[in-house]
Amino acid sequence: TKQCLVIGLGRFGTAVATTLYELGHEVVAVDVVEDHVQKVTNLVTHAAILDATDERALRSLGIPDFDEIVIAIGTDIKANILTTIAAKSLGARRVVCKATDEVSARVLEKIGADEVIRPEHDMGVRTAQRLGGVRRKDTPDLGPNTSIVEVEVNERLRGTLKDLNLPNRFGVQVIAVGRGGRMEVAPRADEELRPHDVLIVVGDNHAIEELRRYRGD
Amino acid sequence: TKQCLVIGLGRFGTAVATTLYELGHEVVAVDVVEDHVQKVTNLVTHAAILDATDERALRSLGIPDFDEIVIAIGTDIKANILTTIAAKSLGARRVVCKATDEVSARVLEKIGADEVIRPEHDMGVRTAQRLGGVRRKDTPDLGPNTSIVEVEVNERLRGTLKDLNLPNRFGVQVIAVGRGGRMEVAPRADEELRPHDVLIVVGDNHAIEELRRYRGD
Ligand SMILES: Nc1ncnc2c1ncn2[C@@H]1O[C@H](COP(=O)(O)OP(=O)(O)OP(=O)(O)O)[C@@H](O)[C@H]1O
Ligand SMILES: Nc1ncnc2c1ncn2[C@@H]1O[C@H](COP(=O)(O)OP(=O)(O)OP(=O)(O)O)[C@@H](O)[C@H]1O
Repeated sequence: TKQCLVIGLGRFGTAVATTLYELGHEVVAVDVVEDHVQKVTNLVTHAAILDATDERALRSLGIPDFDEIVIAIGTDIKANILTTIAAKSLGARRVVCKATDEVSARVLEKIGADEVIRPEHDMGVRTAQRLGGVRRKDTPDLGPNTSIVEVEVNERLRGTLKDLNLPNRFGVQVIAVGRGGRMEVAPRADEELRPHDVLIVVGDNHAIEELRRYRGD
Repeated sequence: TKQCLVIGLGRFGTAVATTLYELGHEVVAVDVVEDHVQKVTNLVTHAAILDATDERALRSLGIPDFDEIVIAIGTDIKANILTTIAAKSLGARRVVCKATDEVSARVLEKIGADEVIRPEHDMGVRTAQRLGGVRRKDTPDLGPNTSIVEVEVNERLRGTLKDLNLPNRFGVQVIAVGRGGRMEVAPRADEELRPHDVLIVVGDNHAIEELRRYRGD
């Protein structure tokens, strides 16, 4: 499980904090408005009132301990920028920032944000892709127990697909093989695999974990 | 290509309208504020200033002609509700609404919205799923020419998978079969298909179009 810090508990920040917690991660959630903190008290590991632009207060949270830091302050772009700079200088490993527009997004990228999300805009693009028939790579729902993942070929996965016999040994099916940026769907069984080829594999989540363990993950 | 109407050109509505247009669809975009309309004039098929709560104005757009109607009015929930009711009563085939909170979302569903999106909240959930390591069904990137889609079994797709022989006839692979809420991955070739089964199919986009056409889409 990951240690996550979420700063700013508007609609976006609250959804990030509570969903990470439901997935079993440790979540610290902070906001400068008491009401916003109250709403999530029982839905995260620890909630606190804190002004993230106060560098001493930020330092007291133990910034380097967090795997992910999400800065979900929107309207007050100055506070978002100050908090991002402070977090990075205190040793934050990964900072994900929310931005309200393209200009703010570019500034946040320049000052070191590892990822910038524009919730309204990004959701608008995804919605249009879905309505407009672009086969976004959101696979049809295979149910909670099944997944499609990438598995990179290493020395444990030598030979041809026929040699490896993944369907019988692990119960997973290879639906495509990626090599050098090109993807071959429904690959031939006698194709010799090479290191760094990427297998696109579908199967039950436990079967996929088995395969990953076998490969040495 | 689809005929789409987007009402309300905030960040979400603008992203929906311009992305649908870039994907090659016909897009009419309207807003009550002239400035918002000006910004998209060259980015959609047709942009107009219009108050969507004015039923006569709405009627003049030819509501039944649109495949998708997106109502992206947020803060003024009354305007959103009035517009949704008016669009449905004028014969709208599909209405997708934006909502700013859960209560509004429930009201919009009750009055007939076919789909309700809460951009900040929904993007927060997706972000947490990605950061939190849930294998969201976002498949690894199979490249722009390959897709994974659902194809519902109808009278054109009778018999067993072996009988249908989809890999040789269309160049697509069936990776799972869904029936009554359950999903069977790596299905047996002699499994007799039934109407309303859902085939999860992977293949080149042209091959998938072929299969859809054969099925009668
Ligand atoms: N310096 C700060 N320290 C901590 N939290 C802050 C600070 N400044 C603002 N916030 C909080 O950040 C949150 C998000 O701010 P924003 O202005 O983006 O609100 P919002 O538009 O309601 O967000 P959303 O669109 O996600 O609902 C608010 O809850 C606000 O109280
Ligand atoms: N009756 C109406 N008819 C047409 N457009 C309307 C009507 N009422 C509001 N709008 C428009 O809807 C758009 C979206 O409204 P909203 O209040 O959600 O703004 P917003 O919060 O900026 O949106 P976003 O979060 O997507 O950026 C605005 O551009 C507004 O002018």
